[in-house]
Amino acid sequence: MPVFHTKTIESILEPVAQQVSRLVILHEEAEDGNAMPNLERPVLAVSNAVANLVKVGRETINNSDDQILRQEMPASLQRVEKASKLLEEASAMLNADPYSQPARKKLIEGARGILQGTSNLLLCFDESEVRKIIKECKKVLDYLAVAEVIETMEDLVQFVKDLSPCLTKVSRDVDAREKELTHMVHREILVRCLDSVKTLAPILICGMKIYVQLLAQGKKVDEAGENRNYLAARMTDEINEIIRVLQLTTYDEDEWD
Amino acid sequence: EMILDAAKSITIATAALVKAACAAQRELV
Repeated sequence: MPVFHTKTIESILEPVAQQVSRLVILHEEAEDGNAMPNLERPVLAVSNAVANLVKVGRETINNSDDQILRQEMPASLQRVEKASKLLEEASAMLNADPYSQPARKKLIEGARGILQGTSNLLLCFDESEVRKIIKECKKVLDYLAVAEVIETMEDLVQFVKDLSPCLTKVSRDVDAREKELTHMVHREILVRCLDSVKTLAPILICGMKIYVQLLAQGKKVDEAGENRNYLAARMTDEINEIIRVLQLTTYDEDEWD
Repeated sequence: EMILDAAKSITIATAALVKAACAAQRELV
C-alpha cells in the first residue's frame, strides 16, 4: 500500500520518515537514555537547508499566480522553521546535559515537525501542479461544450486548431502525471481515460465534419447531430474522470476490491 | 523544480541528524 501518492514525494520523505520512526521507537522503549552525541553539526546542516527552503519557498510563492498556493504554503514554511528552532534548542540542551530528557523530546518534536512541515509543503506544491493540469483539462471541456454549435467548415477548422494544442498538452501532462503516481488503480484509470480521449478525438472531428457537410447540402442532420453530441459527451465524461482522479491523493480501500 | 531540491536537502540533513542520534543510542545500549 503506497504511503505517499507520488514517486517524487515518496523519494523525498521516505528516508527521513524511516529514521524518525526509529528515533521515536527508541524513545518510547526507553532505549535512548544514554548520552547523546554532539549534534551541533548535523543540526546546523538542517538549519542551513531550512533557510534555503524558506528562501526558495518564498520565491515560489511570490512567482505563483495560484492563490491557493500563495495562501497555504507560508504555513508549511513556518512549520519547518519552527521545527528547525526546536532542533537547535535540543542540540544546545544536549550540549549542556547529554542525558536531558526534555532535550530528547524536543529532538523528536523537531524531527517530526520537519517531516510534517516538508510533507505539507510538498503536498501544497503538488496540488498546485495538479491544478495546472486541471486548468488545461477544463479548457478542453470548454471547447467540447461548443462542438454542437459548429455549423460551417470554417468554424470546424478553427475548432480543430483551438482544440488540438489543448488536447496535446493534456495528453502530455496526464501521461507524465500517471507515471508519477504510486497508486496503481489511479494510474490505470488515467491511462484508460487518456486512451479513450485520444481515440474519440478524431472520431468526434469526423462526426462534426459529416454534420457540417450534410447541413451544407441541405440534408437531414438529426442523426449526425446526435452522433456528434454523443461523442462530445463521451469525451467530456472521460476528461471529467481524469480531473476526478488527478485530485485523489488518499488510498481508497474500496478501489482494490 | 528548485523547491523539490530544497526539500530533498532538508530531509537528507534531518535523516543524517536522526541517524546520528539513533546510532549513538544503539552503540551504548
